Amino acid sequence: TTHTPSFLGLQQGLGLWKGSNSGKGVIIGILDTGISPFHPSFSDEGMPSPPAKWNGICEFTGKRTCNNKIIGARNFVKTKNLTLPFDDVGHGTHTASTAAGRPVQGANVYGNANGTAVGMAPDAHIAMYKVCGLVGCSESAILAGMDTAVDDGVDVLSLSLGGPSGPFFEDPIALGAFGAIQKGIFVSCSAANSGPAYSSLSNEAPWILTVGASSIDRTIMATAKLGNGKEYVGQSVFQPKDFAPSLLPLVYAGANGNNNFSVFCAPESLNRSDVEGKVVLCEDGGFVPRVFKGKAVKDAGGAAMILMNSVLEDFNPIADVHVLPAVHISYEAGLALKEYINSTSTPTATILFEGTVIGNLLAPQVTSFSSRGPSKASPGILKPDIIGPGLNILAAWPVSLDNSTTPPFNIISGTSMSCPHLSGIAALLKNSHPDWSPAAIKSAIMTTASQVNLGGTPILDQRLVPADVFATGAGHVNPVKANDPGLVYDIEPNDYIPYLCGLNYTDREVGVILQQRVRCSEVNHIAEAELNYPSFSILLGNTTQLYTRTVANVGPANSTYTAEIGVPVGVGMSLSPAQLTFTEVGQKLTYSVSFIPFSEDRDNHTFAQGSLKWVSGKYSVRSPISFIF
Amino acid sequence: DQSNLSTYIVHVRKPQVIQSDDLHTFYYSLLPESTKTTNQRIVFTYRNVVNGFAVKLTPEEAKALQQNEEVVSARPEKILSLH
Repeated sequence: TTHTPSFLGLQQGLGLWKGSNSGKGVIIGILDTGISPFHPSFSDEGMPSPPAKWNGICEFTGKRTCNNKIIGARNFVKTKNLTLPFDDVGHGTHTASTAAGRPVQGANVYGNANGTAVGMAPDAHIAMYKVCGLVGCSESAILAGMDTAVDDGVDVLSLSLGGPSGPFFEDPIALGAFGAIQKGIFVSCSAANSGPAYSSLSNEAPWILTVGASSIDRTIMATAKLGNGKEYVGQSVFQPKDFAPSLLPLVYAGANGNNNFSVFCAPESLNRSDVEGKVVLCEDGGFVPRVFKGKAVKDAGGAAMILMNSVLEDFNPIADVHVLPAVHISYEAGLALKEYINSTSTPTATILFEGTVIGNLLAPQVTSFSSRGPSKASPGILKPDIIGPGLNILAAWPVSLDNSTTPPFNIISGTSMSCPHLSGIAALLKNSHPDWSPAAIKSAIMTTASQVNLGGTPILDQRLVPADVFATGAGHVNPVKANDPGLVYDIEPNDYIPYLCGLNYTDREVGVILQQRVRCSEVNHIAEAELNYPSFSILLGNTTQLYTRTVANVGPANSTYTAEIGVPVGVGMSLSPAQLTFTEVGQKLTYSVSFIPFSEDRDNHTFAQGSLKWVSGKYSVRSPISFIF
Repeated sequence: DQSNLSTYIVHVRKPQVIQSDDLHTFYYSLLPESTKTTNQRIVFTYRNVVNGFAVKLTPEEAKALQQNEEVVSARPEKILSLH
């Protein structure tokens, strides 16, 4: 957050921050591990009182209670000792400050990523609902947190947590989110970190904004330098000034370890005699957290660690706060290191630390860990919806990592970090468009998203090949454009009833979600793809499928939009009408789109992607389309 | 035996007319007798996002609870992860 606002086009006193009053008066409810109220990111200097509708309470007592920034704090984690919403993990403090932290100058970790840390909606209020502890987040607490947040009067809910895919009537976040959107509350959730595997998503309900993670154009650069002179660029946050860049013996942990876990540098898996004073090459994976690998190397007397990605993680190193000199490199670089180790009897290496570098034109790039669609719970809805910054994100932390006297921050990665970026952006849109429904805000964010990186080429994934629609969803969030989308696809809560019945849920199951008796036999069932969603997910068989969509004009009163379609090989599309002419603000027009299979041309592909754009002057209202054959 | 207790999420059909203040009493009335002689078993009651409550039960008590016609479902809660 020392860089993500500018990366997203947010500037103090200008543009969207000015137009949305930086989220003033909007309340973001965050379900997480609690919050550190002492952190300057949560100072209330210059903050107004909570809006009159605020109905929440603060459980902090004593020296620090809530203020005009943190206006509510509750604990739903039922343990014997912990009864207050303090953050004993750090995650909640990080996500809360990412969504709505106040500006803090001189924020950095070990001197890196230095700048003014500020949340996406710095003038929004925060309400923390502690529902997670070190062991995770219980469903009963999550429901309690969401139930209370709805009562309290939050405007946006942010959940950087989740479980595996499941039917919506058994998914507490889907249930809580439905109750929230019925009250006009926008819900943003993390897509999960189980990528790059397909169908690995959390939080897939269509009434939720499902957020994947991408990189920013900032790297915390370090380089592995080998005895043969070759250099391989990677990342690390911990860059000790006293580490001399002289060549040291290099050893592959998998070659000398004392058990099968040594290749992953699992705790206590390394022999001191093999690694002492050496640079140790470790492999990522093995269910060992990256920082723990460094600790294992350090505990065994290793001088430094070079951490190579797995084949699936590929070109996607992550900057971590390691406990020893270290660099995280790509899979390909790791293979080169292994080859070098095998090629000589005296392999040597060192690490060169190069600090913070801004300007990577490949950003945004989908992270390897970001979960991918298609959605298992509802394959006819394209998920994730959007990607946003989630790699190497600096934000507030309860305790100092580097024993400095400046306020504590940490750099961590995950869809947990991308979700609050979107929550904060949603808060900005809530301020500038108080009459927009949660679905309209979501539509605005999705249809204005970007499909290209800073270099102007298609957004790549961890393999450095163009990311597919199951990785990016609608694309990378563009907050400034989202504030002025031209058209929106709106959905009222009751519009989900025919959709849910169309999922073949029973009356009882739909009733659990709706909190009312529903007879699907008396409701028009619709196919999932018929929901008025801002994207399409088409399960294409041998017959033509026709769907209708309704768009509302939120741009200039008199405007004419012309359709532009992008069709993959093996699919035809037809649109009626091909032009939409509006004469009023708020006017709604309906169009129909047909997807026509040409099965002979599919080249054995299992899926393809396309797009449908409505274009009028500066406006381009884009819907991504996935085709599953 | 406290170690045999798990937290269950219970969905119910609420009576058409019920005051918020009476919800806890209504949910309590659905619980098997065995749960009423020990410590408070209801963990949370919900009133906005679901019709139901969370309660600590043994598997046998959960089965008994589901005999109530007002109970739509009762299933043990899961632990979700930070992302």
